[in-house]
Amino acid sequence: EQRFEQISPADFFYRNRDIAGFSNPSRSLYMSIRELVENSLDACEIGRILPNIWIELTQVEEDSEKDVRTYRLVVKDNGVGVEAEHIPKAFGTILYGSKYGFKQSRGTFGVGGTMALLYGQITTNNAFKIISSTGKKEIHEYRLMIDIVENKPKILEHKTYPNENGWHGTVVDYTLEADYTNSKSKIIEYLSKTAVINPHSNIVFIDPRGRLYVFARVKETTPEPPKEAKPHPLGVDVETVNRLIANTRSRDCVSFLMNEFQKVGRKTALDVLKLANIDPRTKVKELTFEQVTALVDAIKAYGRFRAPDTSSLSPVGVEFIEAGIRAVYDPEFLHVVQRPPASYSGIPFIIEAAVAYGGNIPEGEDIHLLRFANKIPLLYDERADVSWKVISEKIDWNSYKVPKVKRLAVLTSICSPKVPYKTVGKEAISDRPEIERELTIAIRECARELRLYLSRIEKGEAVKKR
Amino acid sequence: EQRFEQISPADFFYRNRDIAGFSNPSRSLYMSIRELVENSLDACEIGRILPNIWIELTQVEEDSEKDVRTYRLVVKDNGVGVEAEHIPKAFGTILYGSKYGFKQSRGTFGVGGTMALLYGQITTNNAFKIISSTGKKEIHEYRLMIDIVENKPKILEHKTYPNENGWHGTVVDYTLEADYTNSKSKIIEYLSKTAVINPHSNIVFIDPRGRLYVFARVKETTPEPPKEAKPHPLGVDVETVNRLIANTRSRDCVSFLMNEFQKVGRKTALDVLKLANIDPRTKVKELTFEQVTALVDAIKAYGRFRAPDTSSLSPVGVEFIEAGIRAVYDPEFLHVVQRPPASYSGIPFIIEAAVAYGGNIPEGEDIHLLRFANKIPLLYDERADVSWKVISEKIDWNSYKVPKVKRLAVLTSICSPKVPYKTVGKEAISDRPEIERELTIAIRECARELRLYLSRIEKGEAVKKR
Ligand SMILES: Nc1ncnc2c1ncn2[C@@H]1O[C@H](COP(=O)(O)OP(=O)(O)OP(=O)(O)O)[C@@H](O)[C@H]1O
Ligand SMILES: Nc1ncnc2c1ncn2[C@@H]1O[C@H](COP(=O)(O)OP(=O)(O)OP(=O)(O)O)[C@@H](O)[C@H]1O
Ligand SMILES: [Mg+2]
Ligand SMILES: [Mg+2]
Repeated sequence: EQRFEQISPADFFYRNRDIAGFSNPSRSLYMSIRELVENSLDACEIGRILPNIWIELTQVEEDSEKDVRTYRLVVKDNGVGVEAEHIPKAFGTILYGSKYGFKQSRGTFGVGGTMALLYGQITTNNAFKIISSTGKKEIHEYRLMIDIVENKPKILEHKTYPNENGWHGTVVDYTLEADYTNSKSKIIEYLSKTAVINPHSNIVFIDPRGRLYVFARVKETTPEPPKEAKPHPLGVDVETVNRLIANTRSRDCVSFLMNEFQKVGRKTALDVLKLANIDPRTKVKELTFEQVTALVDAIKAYGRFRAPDTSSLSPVGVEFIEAGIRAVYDPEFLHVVQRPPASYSGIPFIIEAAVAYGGNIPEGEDIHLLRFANKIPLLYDERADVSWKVISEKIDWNSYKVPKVKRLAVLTSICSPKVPYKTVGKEAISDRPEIERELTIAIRECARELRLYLSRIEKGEAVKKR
Repeated sequence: EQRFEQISPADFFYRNRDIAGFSNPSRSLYMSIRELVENSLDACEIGRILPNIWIELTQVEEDSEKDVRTYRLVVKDNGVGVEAEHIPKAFGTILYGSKYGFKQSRGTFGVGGTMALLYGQITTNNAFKIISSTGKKEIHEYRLMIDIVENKPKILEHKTYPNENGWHGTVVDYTLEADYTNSKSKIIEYLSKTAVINPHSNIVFIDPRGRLYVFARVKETTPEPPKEAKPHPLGVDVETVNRLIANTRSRDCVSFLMNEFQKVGRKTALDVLKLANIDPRTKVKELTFEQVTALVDAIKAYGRFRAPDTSSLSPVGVEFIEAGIRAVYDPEFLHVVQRPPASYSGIPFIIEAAVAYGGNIPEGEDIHLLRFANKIPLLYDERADVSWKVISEKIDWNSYKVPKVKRLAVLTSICSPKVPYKTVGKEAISDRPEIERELTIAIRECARELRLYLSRIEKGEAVKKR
């Protein structure tokens, strides 16, 4: 006699914290800081604002011998802020967010920021505070808790202040149980790599011991921001087409295909409709279920669409990857590649990669792999990532004259409106064949340059010996 | 100007299929079969029924050159079935299920079966059929689709038949796009390992090439089924306590603690309430938020609770692990260990482990690792699993006289009402310290026996030489 229940998404992540990356007190502190910093960087990017991000972690209770203690975490940014009516749900509801469109952003699930606050609530039983303004006349301050069973915010207090200086931004202020001792090095690594890959951002971190870490801006202009794109027809399924039909303002099928998809011109639209046996003048909202299925099959069969539009992408840039690697490793050799845009399942993406050798790269048998996705450093689950698969299985480093004991670093970066993460914790990327292929081509190009360099070194030493 | 949206859990898993393990057509076929087979085994376990599970995969479209084709998948079991009113939601709603209690079962998220059907729907645009009966007067047949935006079932058809033979069980019948060629070996490995670890089950698989695979029952009795347990106080948080208070029939705080938790007697309850500064006669439903927080802190501080009750656990059993390994590897040496029950964060669990050497184990530098969780074989993400961490970092095999090139297999099994999976796809287990410790102790015990065996072999060969 089975007893059935429905649970809310907040309840799901409360019961299965490990799935979101909040598995222990040190990993949870790392996750909390990164989720909030990524939200702040997204908020600045939307407004094309030079980011100033402030992170302050202070110990709350009296001195403790244990590693796990209660901390207060405050993250403040000068981003576009959140409108008052959306603040409670943005931070108090799981699967609620502004990044569900088809546009490159760090956030994608509508989970992360709320999850950090949920973790704080269940470990310290305190409410959290959100202060935000979009730069208009008022600053709003909310004291909130999360109703986990209902997946709703509980508003305990709401104050409004006049915004005399036209401030815009967001402050997240709450307590959590955490282990800073065992996550400190990962947190500092995350912040410094974030600053390297986002050189226009200012990041300040004050740690519980009162130490000040400053990652200063080295670029005074913002990168070209990503743009919202229309879906590409390749890889589209009936669910997506049905939603486009429900929301479209187009009346007939030809204009629907041309307006709702990228890279579909009049001729292409007519060819696809012919293949689907649909009269082009049919009203798109009157298509039957069978006709929509036939349309999707025809799109799949047609296959001759132009490659996806890539104006939606905002890559890191060869010069910044180069500057960042030089600052960290001061290598003897460095080669950076930006591949042309490609696509997987109709989703555009762009790969950038670099290989560095010598200098201050620590010596060893392993390759130092630095991974980035939508300008986020990925520091965990290395062996599950497609980049690791490529450098360990697809590249024969011996054939590029790389010795067994070496000083070798590889950097990979993917930018896309939809990065295929393997987990909600965003630490490893799925080995989609198209992504694997692009990474392999990019790294091989760098490896060939490395081989030329190592050959010259070899010849030079041979000459010296004679 | 951020545009906010809330999405349903079905929409979340539709957009992020990789998170649920449905990343490509071959992995998706593997996931579909395992999710349905695990549901069938759970359904038989609840009713203490000897499982008869029938899996039939047939190709739907005409011969195709490509690996990815349309298949029809039918999974039939003789389990307890699903009551008519629950069928649509059980299969058509994400986060709806009967396994949210505190009891060992293969299912835990309320996602898997529905996800398999969702994947079928979006790749083939067909409805799916569910036929089920709980053994009573009627058999119910539903034709359903999933409204992904709303996370609700759409009932296209509902027929009822008289149940003349008193049949009980469930049939799941649907189509999906899949790649059998590249998942066949993993599917067969999954079914054979499932049969080994569940020796009382009969599993029949008919593949698209018409081949019949039969994994026959080797045990005519069902194992002792797991029981529902009460939460243990260690590791409880305010959220859990608030829910217990809301649902309790206890009136005062002492009886609340004694009735809602396991291992709390009258003295313990009074001690905890004293530590929390709460009058024992207080009505539990009248406790203030501050008092509930104080109670949770007192429980944490008290710490002297007896170990969790382990009657909720249903381990595999040493004899079946032994029989299974002998059948697969016919090893020269085999040692199996069942640890006493333990707990992590107040959740009971039990570890069983085995080390096998020689015989038909393939030779190599790597150890063959067989992992099981709640009697489910885990075949992916080996390097992310706590068992791999233990055998590669915590056990020095050299010190047990194991040569570099060896024939070595290790089996690990964990049973618990809440297995800390790292992903929704249930392939790797988190390295919770208590679990890591129990695995290390169990494997070391087996390794010590192996060393004795290898020493005897060594001595015997030394004697022969002289
Ligand atoms: N610092 C901030 N400034 C402006 N808006 C914010 C900020 N933090 C959160 N938000 C808003 O709250 C929403 C929810 O944030 P949350 O981190 O939970 O999800 P997300 O960022 O959309 O996705 P992900 O789970 O991948 O992080 C965001 O989409 C954004 O609109
Ligand atoms: N073959 C079956 N026989 C009886 N009940 C079933 C069967 N398949 C599914 N169910 C019911 O449907 C519910 C939902 O199944 P689903 O696989 O989606 O989630 P789950 O098994 O509870 O958790 P998980 O996501 O971990 O598999 C189950 O909890 C069970 O009650
Ligand atoms: Mg976010
Ligand atoms: Mg299931």
